[in-house]
Amino acid sequence: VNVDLQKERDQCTFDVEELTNIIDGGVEKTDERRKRVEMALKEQLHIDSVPSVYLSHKEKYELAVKKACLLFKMIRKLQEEENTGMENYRAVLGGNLGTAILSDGSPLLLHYVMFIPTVMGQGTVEQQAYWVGRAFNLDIIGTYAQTELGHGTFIRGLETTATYDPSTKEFILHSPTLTSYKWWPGGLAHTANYCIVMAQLYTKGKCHGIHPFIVQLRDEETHMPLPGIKVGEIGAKLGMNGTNNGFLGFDQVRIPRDYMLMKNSKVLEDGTYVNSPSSKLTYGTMMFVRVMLVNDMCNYMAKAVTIATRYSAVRRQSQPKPDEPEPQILDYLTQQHKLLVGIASVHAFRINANWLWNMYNNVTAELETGDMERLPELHALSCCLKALSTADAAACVERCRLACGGHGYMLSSNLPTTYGLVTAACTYEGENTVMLLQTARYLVKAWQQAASGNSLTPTVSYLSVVRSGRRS
Amino acid sequence: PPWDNTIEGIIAGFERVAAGKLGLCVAQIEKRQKSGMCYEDAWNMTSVQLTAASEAHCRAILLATYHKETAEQAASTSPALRRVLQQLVDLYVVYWALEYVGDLLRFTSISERDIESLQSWYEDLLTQLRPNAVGLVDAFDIKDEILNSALGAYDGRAYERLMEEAMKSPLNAEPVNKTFHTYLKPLMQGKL
Repeated sequence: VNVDLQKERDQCTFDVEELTNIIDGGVEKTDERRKRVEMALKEQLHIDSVPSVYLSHKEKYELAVKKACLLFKMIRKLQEEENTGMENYRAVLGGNLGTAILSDGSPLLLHYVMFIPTVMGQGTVEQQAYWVGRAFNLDIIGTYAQTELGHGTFIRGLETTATYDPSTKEFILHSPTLTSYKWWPGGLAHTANYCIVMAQLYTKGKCHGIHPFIVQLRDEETHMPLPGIKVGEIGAKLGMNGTNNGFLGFDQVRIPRDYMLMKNSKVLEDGTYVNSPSSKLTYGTMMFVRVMLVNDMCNYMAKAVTIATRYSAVRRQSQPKPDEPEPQILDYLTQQHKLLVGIASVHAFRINANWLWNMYNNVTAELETGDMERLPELHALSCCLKALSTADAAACVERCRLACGGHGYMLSSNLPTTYGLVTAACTYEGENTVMLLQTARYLVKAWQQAASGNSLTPTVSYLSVVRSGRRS
Repeated sequence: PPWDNTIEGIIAGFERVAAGKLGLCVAQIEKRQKSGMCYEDAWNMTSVQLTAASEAHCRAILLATYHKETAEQAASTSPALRRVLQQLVDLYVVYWALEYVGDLLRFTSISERDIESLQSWYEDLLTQLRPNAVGLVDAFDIKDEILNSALGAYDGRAYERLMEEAMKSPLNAEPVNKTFHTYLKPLMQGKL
């Protein structure tokens, strides 16, 4: 071990293991995580004969698929041995471990973080029984397509149509324009054979807004696109080039009636539309992913500050005092300013991510009983925390890169790749400005409620108190 | 209310900033509507301020939650770790107070002297945390194989690893690249 780094470790004033346990959520959780990591590393999936940065775009995808499949095999083994739940999938695929093995992202990630959760959250019990089992076993590979070439977050503007035909009891999926093509979903291009598609539902000549439908894209044996399905890859991006993002168009594609996810709204056999208790329920998957995102950002920031801090202990530069050796760059206050705020940010967002996760679970439990009172508050919070965590994480990783000088610019520092992954999150699942405006809409309503003397939900209750200040 | 230069005071200050910004947005929207603008246009014209209000609200929640939950968490930790966790909270809150100093001046009664004191507090915290910087990142417990960085490995052999990684470049597989014969040599000899 480098002498300077060892000296740093010797002078530490607290028990590092104690803090690790707190970060993980307990001694058992640390053990579980370490076991998982050890198992993954034993498979040697992280070792490449040629570093993937030197591969072509096509080769990167092919390697990503190979690794994602081997990773799945490993998780399946882990599940069989420990019989643990969904968290293994998330921890291995979405966390630091996943990006260590699949540095440019996984083409199977959306299968786990969006396809399965959406079926679980928006499918009927029968639909869940049929689809979730197949998806968990990877008998099918799914993804989730909402964004279109012409529209992103504004989901009312989506153009893909699903028109119910009562004579055959089928929906007809159609892309009426080029701008209605689905655009972006990970795994959509050449990996998934099924997809949840958000489309404008038409029945009995009336539009009922967007609803989720499961659509088969490719033959389960040959993997060839089915008739009427136009599918492909959207091309190289700033980062995440292993995630196989795709486009998707429909030419009058017919699917059975029960392929519409009907936990909330329903279409009966005769085409009668039964409304959902709240249109907001459709946003469930997006909220879930945003909550997960906050946690992911902590992992990326932790990685970046670990790299930059250790390097700052090793690196010596300049000679501020004559006849004295070059100091460690960690001794410069400007360097501490760059790094220590990053370390604090990891803890701040980790704690907020846990807090938001608990709130998400409470609110979704309340939804099961028909109580939707706190849904708008959760939506507003998940939006703004997604925006701030991704923006702060991108700034933190970039600051860490700068803290490493020219060496931070090397791909071998892993800071540029990490930046590519983090900055992507500023855009996906709702671009950050749009997210902040969604929160603003809720805040303005809360302000008006406070003005009318109504009580406010906990996270905005301070508005009532402060409102009586000088500006009112 | 008078400015309170404590962590709790700063968090209350952030709430005041968020509420102040939001109040101004609502007032702006109403003013624009009164001047004949429709609500949607008034909203659009105010949207830059609205995103700032939203961000301030989120900052207030972030800081308050971090402060509150850490206090609860730290209660069951060793005194040495508790001190460091508290220093991190203080650093984070004071850092953001300094980042938002313009807004705090606008919406709270913070004075220039308070800001100077915050700046010194921040610099002291950096110095206090400095000896534990490496310990703090070691606690994230990210294995080298996962960190995947020549600069950040646990053993600190940054320069050796940078060189090892450089040697993996396909260009280093041969001493002379074929472009020398195809382009560089003919160019230098005026035969291209």
